[in-house]
Amino acid sequence: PEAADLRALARHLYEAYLKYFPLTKAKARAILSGKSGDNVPFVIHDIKSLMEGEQLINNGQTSFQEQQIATAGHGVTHTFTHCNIGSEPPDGVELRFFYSCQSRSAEAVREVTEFAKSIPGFVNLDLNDQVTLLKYGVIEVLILMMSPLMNKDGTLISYGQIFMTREFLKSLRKPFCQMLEPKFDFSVKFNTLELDDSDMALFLAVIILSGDRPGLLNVKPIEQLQETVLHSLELHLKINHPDSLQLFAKVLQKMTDLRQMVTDHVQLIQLLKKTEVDMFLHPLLQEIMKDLY
Amino acid sequence: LKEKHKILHRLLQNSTSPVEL
Repeated sequence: PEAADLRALARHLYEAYLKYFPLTKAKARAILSGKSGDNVPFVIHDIKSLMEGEQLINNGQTSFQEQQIATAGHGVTHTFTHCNIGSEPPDGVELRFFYSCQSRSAEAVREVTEFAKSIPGFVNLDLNDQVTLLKYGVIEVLILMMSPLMNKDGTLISYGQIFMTREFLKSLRKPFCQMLEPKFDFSVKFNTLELDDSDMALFLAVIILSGDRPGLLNVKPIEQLQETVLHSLELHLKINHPDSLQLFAKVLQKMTDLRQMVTDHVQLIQLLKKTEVDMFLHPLLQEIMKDLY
Repeated sequence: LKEKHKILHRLLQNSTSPVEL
């Protein structure tokens, strides 16, 4: 019966994952390997193709962008509606791309929040602790979720409609060119574990339910929830990857890398805030990053 | 803490699309 409960939990989290995350690993890998039929991504590899790619997105997703802004709260409409193609000189390209990333990240935070709420027991935790778990866990989750979108040559963005090359990202001015390189290095290694979406769903829940986040008020119920999800993940990996030895341990070891990447990422954002006079940080991301590490 | 994280708090409290447990 206990194993049956753990299997039910794995199924439940996988269903929630499919409900809240629009671009699954299965879809992303199909696009990256050219097996998605007509769904061929537009490739951004230089400034000219970046301009064309932006136009493609702006033409198709105005209402979506408005929706993102509404989700984000007050004071951002002006800034984000000015992120359109051709409205700024080419040297503003990095900041403009950075704003697009921020918009998508804010939307992704909403998706992760909904996923967290679907973890059995999460919404019964102290509300302050729910905030703390999300504050500390969400960037780790977002970075982890970039892995299925990446290969050694580039990354899918904009829900898989665009493939941006790693070389182009490296050609941006400092420190923008440094922002995604560590994520590529991590992703290439992480992807060799060959986790699928059902594995990822459980792993994301384990990350969110970390009982050692600073400032938690009531650690015990969080650790109890995490222990159950850990058991479910261990069993699921054994069934789903019977030939992959020590996969459970290898997956858990990635949590250390993720924490370090978040620390480095937040430091880069702080640097940007100091050096870029025109930089505007999304209010939701500001909340999350303030006093983080 | 939730006072310093109003948007996050709102996302957590928003009941428009919760999964029924």
